Amino acid sequence: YAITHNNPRWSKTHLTYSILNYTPYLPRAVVEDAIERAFRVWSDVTPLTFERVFEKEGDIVLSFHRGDHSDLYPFDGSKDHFAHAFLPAPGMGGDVHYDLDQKWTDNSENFNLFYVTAHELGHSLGLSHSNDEEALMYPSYTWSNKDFVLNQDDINRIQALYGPSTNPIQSTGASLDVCNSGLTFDAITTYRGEVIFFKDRFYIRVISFLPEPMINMIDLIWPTLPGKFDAAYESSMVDELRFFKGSKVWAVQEQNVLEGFPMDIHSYFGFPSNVTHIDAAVCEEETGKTYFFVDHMYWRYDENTRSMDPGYPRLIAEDFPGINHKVDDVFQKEDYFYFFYQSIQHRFNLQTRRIDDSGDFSTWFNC
Amino acid sequence: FPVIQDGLQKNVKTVWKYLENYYNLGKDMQAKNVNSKEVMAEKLRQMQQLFGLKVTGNSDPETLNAMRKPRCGVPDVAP
Repeated sequence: YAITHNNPRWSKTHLTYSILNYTPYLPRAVVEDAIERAFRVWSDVTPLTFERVFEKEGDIVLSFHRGDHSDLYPFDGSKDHFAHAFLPAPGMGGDVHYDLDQKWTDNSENFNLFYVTAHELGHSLGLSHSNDEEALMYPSYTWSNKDFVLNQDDINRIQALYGPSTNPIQSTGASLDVCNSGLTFDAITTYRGEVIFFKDRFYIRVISFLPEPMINMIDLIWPTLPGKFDAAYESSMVDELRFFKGSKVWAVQEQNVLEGFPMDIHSYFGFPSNVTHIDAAVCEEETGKTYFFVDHMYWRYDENTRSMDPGYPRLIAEDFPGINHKVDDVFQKEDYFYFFYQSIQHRFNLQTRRIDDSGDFSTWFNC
Repeated sequence: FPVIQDGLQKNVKTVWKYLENYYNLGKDMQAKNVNSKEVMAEKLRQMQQLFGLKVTGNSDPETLNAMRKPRCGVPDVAP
């Protein structure tokens, strides 16, 4: 999308930056950290390196201004226009300006300094706006409090200017290599006969009649759910999926998050207050019993009576021989619980109460 | 401003200011013998294309909505 005339870019890959002044709304250290993380968004995917300088003006100067500050783009304290930046060039080129009268935050409230800085630095490095709604360089700020991952469109365009990063660990953006043997998952669940794996902001749907898994963004189905779940399970008797993150639980039916959620796992399931998160969960369809795995212990919850069974927690290894470690993910398929720990899966036979197969997970994806 | 459908004064200002700030509207309007209606519609089409909106050349509700979202101060179309 060539709107930036003759594609201005920096001719060097090592750039310096300086911070001229600060916003009264955030501690200095928080401002400096937000700006440092914003630079890292771009250095992660290009050969560019950024160094903060103190005694002199950097190639890129970041500063807060009030009203007209004599650069043709006056601020007015409103939400119409509160940050801008200049394309690569000597002098004011590359500089980032913020509205001093705007409320800057480091959380989900408007406006998040890290996110706006990452966007403006895109201009500082030569990028124009993108027409990809998911892109960081989309003209409107689309910040949400999820874990930020640079979009593939942004990666493609900045690498068109500076080339790929020399760092072997590439940020994958909108693509995920499910055959990467080092891959681990945030959560796995079944849903109406499918198996859905969750990683960062992506879901991977394994549908029996499709040769390859479907990979896409969780946002597309559940825009209000956070990414990076801890656990998920299907409560098939009520056709619900339940997602866990920290001490919160979300219940969804198809694309709809049920009213009143997220709820607290202590009040909803009756966990003791010292349980701060759930590692993995699975509901045994035949019995209606849901198993919650936390560290080396597990609880059992009766979906019909909606109460925890007495006599729990118990040691996982005692009742699931061979599962002698924490459980990252678990789901049921036919007579088996599939336990995942790091990138290994164990198939636990619910009849014989033994592991009858172990290996890596790639068979699910026809790697 | 024939391209403005709902005629609300506020919307007129929103659209004009937005296109002036981010799509060079003001400068193009100064040229002589300009068909202001067509210039305005063309700018709106440019904006609608970039934002992935239906390209109508009119300031329809979706377009007004997009214009009201917090956004970056860098113009979408550089002079």
